[in-house]
Amino acid sequence: ASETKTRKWEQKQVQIKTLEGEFSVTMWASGTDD
Amino acid sequence: RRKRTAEMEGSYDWTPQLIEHGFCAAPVSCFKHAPISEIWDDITVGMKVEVENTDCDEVCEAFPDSFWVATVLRISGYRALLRYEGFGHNAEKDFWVSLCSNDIHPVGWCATIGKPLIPPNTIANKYKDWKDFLKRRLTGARTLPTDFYNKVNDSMKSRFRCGLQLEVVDKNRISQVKVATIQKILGKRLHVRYYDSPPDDNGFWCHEDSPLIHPVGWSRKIGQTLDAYPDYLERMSKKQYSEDDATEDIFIVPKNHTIPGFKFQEGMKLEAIDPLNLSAICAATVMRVLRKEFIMIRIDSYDEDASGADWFCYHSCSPCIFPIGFCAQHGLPLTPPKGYDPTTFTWDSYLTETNTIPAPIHLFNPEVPQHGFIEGMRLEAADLMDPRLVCVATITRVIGRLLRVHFDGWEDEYDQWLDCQSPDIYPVGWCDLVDHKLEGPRVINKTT
Repeated sequence: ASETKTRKWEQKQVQIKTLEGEFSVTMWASGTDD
Repeated sequence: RRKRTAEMEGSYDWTPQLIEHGFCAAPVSCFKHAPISEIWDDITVGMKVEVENTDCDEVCEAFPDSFWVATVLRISGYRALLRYEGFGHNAEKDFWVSLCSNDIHPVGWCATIGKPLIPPNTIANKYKDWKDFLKRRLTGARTLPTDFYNKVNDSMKSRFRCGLQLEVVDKNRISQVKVATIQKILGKRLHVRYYDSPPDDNGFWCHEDSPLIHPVGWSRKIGQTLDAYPDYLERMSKKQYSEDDATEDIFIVPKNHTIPGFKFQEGMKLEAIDPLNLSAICAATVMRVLRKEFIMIRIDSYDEDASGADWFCYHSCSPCIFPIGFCAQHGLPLTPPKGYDPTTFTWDSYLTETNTIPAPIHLFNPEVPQHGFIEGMRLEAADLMDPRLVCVATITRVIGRLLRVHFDGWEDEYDQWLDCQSPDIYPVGWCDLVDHKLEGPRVINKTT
């Protein structure tokens, strides 16, 4: 627990489904621990 | 969706207070022991999430639990104010959720389980094709990490389990520890039962990071008085452990900050939070020096008790003990020794009269963490005089790392001085998150 971890914001492709059809967008999400 | 337990009946709901002008909840990141505290700064206002769409009727018949995208407008503790995407400045359908509940999801979650997003009724006719709108609103925006709920679940897991045996400060004789067994764990708070307690005894509650609990064999190692059954004493003397013994590896070890060659000594005077009245800081005496930097102190204002039953064990790095003059330096009232008048008491004359010396300042923990708490912040706090209760509270004073926690609706005499890293304080929404009952502010019924 005392380890220092750095978290990054990462770009990710996110799939969206609507009644009109599917598409993908690029969003940001907090990423993996270093 | 979580089932509400019977214990949650009557639990206080913060929601009406969250929208009050000036309401300020202490941020989750201030509570290092609280679930997902370490990643809390990754959750921000403006972030997009997928959440159940409750503004629907006919469409919902085809999709019984439809979802839509919402934006986080405000964060208060674990609670967030959300607005469905497409409402613009219309606050009509804004709603509060618990950010760690399974009611909200990262954007993209619905598509992974084949659910289409369905716009709320109020705005359903605003656009012919919602794809373009959502593309514009979501591209480049932030959302929760896909593994968010794994992180929430992992951070809620206790290091302990029911049935483990440990050594716990004896609530009826604070100078000793007593063997106890964990009966229940709720939000990493342990409900323990002393080995010899009668059936009507409610046992004792404390957080798993509490300095009041210790591994088996601790008292023997430290030199603290232990109350245990004969078989336990025999096993400890032979260092024979069972699988139901809570061992050192799952306890918090106090950090040692002492300078080699300098130690507390018996008879030294200091100021200390009264373990039996946490609203008071009192003149105190080091009664015994134990091993591994633990000391037994006695509050000088207590009635005479030659048995030593009222001594209390603090680690020398405890943030609850202070060098003499601490209260005067910060304008706080000091409870003087028994028989002394608080208006005329001075340390100088008391030290002379008792022929004692103050504990040198360099023996005390000088660390003041960057904690982020400020006066007026709201939180949930265990009532340490009845620690099965967690109550709504406000920080009314901050002195370095020391916090004065006031229980809403109660007189100041019930306040508690607590360290900023105390595991007994929690963010707004913690009780709801872990299914612990939250005691609301005391309401006094006024009769006319």
